[in-house]
Amino acid sequence: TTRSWDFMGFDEKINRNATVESDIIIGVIDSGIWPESESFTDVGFGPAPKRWKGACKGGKNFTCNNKLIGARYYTAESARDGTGHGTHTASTAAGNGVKDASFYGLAQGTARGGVPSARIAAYKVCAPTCMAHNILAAFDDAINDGVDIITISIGLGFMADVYGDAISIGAFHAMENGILTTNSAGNNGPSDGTVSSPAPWILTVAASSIDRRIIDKVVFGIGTTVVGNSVNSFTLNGTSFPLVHGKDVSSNCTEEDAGYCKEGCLDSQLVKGKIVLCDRYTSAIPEAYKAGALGSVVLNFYNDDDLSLILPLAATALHPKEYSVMMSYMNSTRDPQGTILKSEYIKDPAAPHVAFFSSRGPNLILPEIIKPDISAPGVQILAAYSPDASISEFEDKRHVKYKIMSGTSMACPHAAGVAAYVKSFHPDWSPAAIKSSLMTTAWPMNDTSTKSNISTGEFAYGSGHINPVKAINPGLVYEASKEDYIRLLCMKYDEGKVRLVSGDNSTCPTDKGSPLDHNYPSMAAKVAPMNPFAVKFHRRVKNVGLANSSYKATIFQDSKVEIKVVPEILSFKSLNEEKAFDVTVAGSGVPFGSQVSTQLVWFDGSHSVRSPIVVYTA
Amino acid sequence: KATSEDREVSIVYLGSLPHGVYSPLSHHHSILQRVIQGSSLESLLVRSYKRSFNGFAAKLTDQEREKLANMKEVVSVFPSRTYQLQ
Repeated sequence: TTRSWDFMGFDEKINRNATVESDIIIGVIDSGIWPESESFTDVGFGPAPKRWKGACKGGKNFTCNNKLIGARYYTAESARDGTGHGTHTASTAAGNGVKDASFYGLAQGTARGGVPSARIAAYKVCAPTCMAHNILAAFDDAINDGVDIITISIGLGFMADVYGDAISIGAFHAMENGILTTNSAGNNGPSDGTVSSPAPWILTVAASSIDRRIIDKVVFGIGTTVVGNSVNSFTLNGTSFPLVHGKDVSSNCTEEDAGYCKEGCLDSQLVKGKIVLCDRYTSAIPEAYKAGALGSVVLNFYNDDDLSLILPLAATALHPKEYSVMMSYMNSTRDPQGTILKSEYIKDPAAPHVAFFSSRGPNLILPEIIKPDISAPGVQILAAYSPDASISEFEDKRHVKYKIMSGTSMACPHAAGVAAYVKSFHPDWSPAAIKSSLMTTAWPMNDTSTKSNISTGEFAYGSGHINPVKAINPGLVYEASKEDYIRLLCMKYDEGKVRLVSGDNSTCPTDKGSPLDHNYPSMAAKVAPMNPFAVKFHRRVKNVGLANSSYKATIFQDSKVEIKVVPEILSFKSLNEEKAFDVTVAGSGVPFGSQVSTQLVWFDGSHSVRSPIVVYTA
Repeated sequence: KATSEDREVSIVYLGSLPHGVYSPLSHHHSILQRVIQGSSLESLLVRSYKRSFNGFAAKLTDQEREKLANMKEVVSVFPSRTYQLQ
């Protein structure tokens, strides 16, 4: 957060509605919180908002304050965060501004949340695993306690039906109480259909990069330098050390296993004081660390720049090309020497791009709803951390108050912070209106920096990159009420069950309609491969910009489809007035497993209201 | 009689809380009572959701889950799966 907010133009001087912002409560369902963190001190905060009905039941030695106004736990012995994850996400959404935060001098700056004046209520459900029945209990409490936004950076590794997923169920009841839930899309990318948050009432968040990229260099031979990915806080003072390959420092493994530095393969005597090269990432680092190597260089087989772990020794991961350069050097000299430099940061002009690991659509449960909805910073984010927690997964003995982490977990609270920021300007807006404002004002993203052969486009980044500055003034919003969602559920589920969910006697209409007509801020249709198709989306928008305004539709045509918008001009006479329109998309010959993307933009001269349109085949 | 090994924490989702006078806990007990055999109710009920929506979590066998899923007043029954921090 020392760079992510500034990267989006959301700097410290941005216009804020501070009084209203301090009335907003963000519910963080996660691994708990570290209450003593500087990010959660309550200097300058008054008492909790009057409507707050929650409690501070954080357990032994856990104290709340006027910033951290509530805490509950459903697992372990207290709401104290033992893993650091919940502290990181809470501080990203609503942490105080803390100057000179860094991770061993890396990513130094002011760490801050999206809404630093807002309050936080922590609900601990993970320690470290998270059970569905505890997640539901946290939603049950958070909704009743009176939070305004819920952020939950937790997910199943797959997409479950909305009635079989604790987050979908909890978020539905949050929505009917006026609370928007933001949820991480998942880290199972880049394969198709891996996004694990299908419900249209949730804002599902993909992870994207920012323009600050942390890299590290390996220098070997007579000054050959290659660039790797890791967060390396160790310095070897530029001194060169012997380089060895795993297969040459093992006494009890096959050559292949030793090359991978598999568990138990490295001989401590042979690696001491040396930098060991390993042909694999996962098992190699703990083995090199355990064996007492001075450092390690491992192969990043996936060419993935976004996989940038904190490691317990001087270490980095090289792409196959760079790794083979280094191996060639190793094989060409009798006494190979090299060093790993401490991480540094470089400016990435290609940012933002969707993280390699970020889960992709399409939505396997509701194919007409594009998921993820939006992208937000989720790569190499510095935020508060639990000083009790280990800083890496490798029995690292170091402890820090601020740490760099990557994941859709880090993206999700950025979106929650922006949602809260929008709410601070429009306290009476519905969850759908807030969600729409985030989606239709998002920066367009493209595929140029994504790699070939992986899912790209809207199924990677949703409507685009979150844009907090524009989000407070979207011009038009796509509203959706509880009744709209119920109508959508009617199209898929038994009426008796839908009635139980809605809690009233709302019945499903005889003509159930089409999910294509659900008033969503993006549009998707799944069609048969190679066949002609014609799909129609019915939408309505509400004027929240200027009372007297006229919007003209612009379509960014794709040669493969023909799109018509009727009417092409929407004229409003007053605020909150609603107008309906239809979008017809016709074409043919979409090959199996591909998509055609275009976009509809409503423009009134100052507001640009953008919706992606995706036609895809299974 | 089912042993504890046969049981898995499952969520029984009942939808919204009914309007008017309603005692969620006794309703949850009564639903559970209808399907369990020979076990104490208290030892099986894990959580009751009663503040913002309606449902409960209980340790159930496959057979009990199936019976519950067929009840008119039940929206869904599903195992309490493990979620991951992301």
